[in-house]
Amino acid sequence: TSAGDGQYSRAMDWLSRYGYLPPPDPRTSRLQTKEGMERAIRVMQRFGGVQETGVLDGETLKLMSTPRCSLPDIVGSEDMLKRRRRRKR
Amino acid sequence: YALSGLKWHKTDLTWSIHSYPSPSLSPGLPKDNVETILTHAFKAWSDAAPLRFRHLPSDGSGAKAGGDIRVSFSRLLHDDGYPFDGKGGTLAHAFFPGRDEVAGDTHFDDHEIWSYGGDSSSTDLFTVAVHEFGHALGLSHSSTDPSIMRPYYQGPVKDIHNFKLDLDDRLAIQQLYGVKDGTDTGVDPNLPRLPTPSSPRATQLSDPSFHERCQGGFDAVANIRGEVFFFKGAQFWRTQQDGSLLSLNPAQIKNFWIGLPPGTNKIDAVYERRSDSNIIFFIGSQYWVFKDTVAMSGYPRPLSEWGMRTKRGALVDKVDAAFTWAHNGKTYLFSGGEFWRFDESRKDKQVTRNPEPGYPRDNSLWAGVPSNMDDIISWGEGDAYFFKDNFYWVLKNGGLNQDVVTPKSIAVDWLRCPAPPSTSTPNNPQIPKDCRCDLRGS
Repeated sequence: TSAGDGQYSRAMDWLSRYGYLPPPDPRTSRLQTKEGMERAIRVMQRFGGVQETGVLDGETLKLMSTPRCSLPDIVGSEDMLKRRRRRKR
Repeated sequence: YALSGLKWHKTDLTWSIHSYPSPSLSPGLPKDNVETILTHAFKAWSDAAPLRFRHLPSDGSGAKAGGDIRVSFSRLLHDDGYPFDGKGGTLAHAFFPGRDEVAGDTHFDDHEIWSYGGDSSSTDLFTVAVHEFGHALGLSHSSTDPSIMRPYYQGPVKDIHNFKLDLDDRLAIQQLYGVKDGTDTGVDPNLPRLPTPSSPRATQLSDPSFHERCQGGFDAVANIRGEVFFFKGAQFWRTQQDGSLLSLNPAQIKNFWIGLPPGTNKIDAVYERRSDSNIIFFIGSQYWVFKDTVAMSGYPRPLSEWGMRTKRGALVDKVDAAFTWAHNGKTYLFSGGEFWRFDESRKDKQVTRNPEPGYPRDNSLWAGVPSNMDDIISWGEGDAYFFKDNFYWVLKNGGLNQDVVTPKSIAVDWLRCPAPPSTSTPNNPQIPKDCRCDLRGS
């Protein structure tokens, strides 16, 4: 795997973790479309106050590596319930 | 601002502390200070809305105090679906109000170096606590700047005694709990004064690896998979892509890089090969190729295979520094004041490994940087970083002949060491390669 692919994969994980992409579903192994990823990056960029480019540019990667709160930025009630169920299991 | 849709249906709230920051990592924060800092953080919210916060102290029996908002310092997996991730990354989280057992729980990552008014090598507890208590009261992340509810850590707020929430945050909390009238601060008016912020220097000196890490003089420095490794003796430190140090304590080379000879206590140079992402180690007159963290079979092999001959025709028996320059994708090896350039994109690289014609050349061609560097990496936007003793010099992308290259401190900028009280750079000589000043004086 090239470094570029690794970076893309880490970014996808980051975007899922903070609510910009739907969380991965192990039953369907849903793949993210290029458009979906770009849309998520744009929302993340708008939320974070950096230029909206839709691509993983240096400023975006820097923001993704900035220390932060672990709660998602886009919170769905479904997400919170899932996490609580996971904890109980 | 954004609201979670959840709130407390009361305005008198209680809170308690279940655990404290680990004294070894956050020595500047005794328990009393933690309590005072958290009390001030609650006060920020009760100054803006009609809320009252009452601290439930431990009864001394070891029994855990309860309350609506329970604060703890935890590491990694801590059974709430939001594992922490070691130093950096995620710092803390809190659960929104409600009847759920975790509602109001506020957790701080105990792998962080928590401080009160510390420098950039630590994380300000007050700033993060105000943010997390915002969640515990029902606020979500805000995209507004300024807002304490922005998800990213922005550094410490200036003065915690006079801290006031910004408009966005005041409107958010008032939307949930109403507008405050009167002067009741909602917390004990006789709050103890916090001492002068702890000196970051004192904090760092308590760290046992401080001297080794902050003295500089690294055997080798390498950019591997976007992280910078600083090798010294039998150990190494690792700085992540965001500039944070993975740990203040060094890791043992033998425990991480599997396949080097037992007793390895000095590595001359290391670099990651661009064509296949393998990692090349040079020790004395031999070299090893690693796939990830394990040496490939058939190594070590003799350095003579690289075909490096000095201008006098002698075979090179040791490499001082090695790096691949992002500017042109070529690999450079340095030894004894000379350097050779290699094109490793050639498909026959495994068979013949010869320098490009016209080499060696003198290190002095890299104007403005020391000619006998410890090691070099490509970093940032393709810039070349030269490391020597406890300083580094940056040649901007493609630049070879920059007139003035100001040295900066490795210890301060890369390894979370405190800035020295006086100047941190050597006297800036006109010809830095002739510098004879005490580079380790920092």
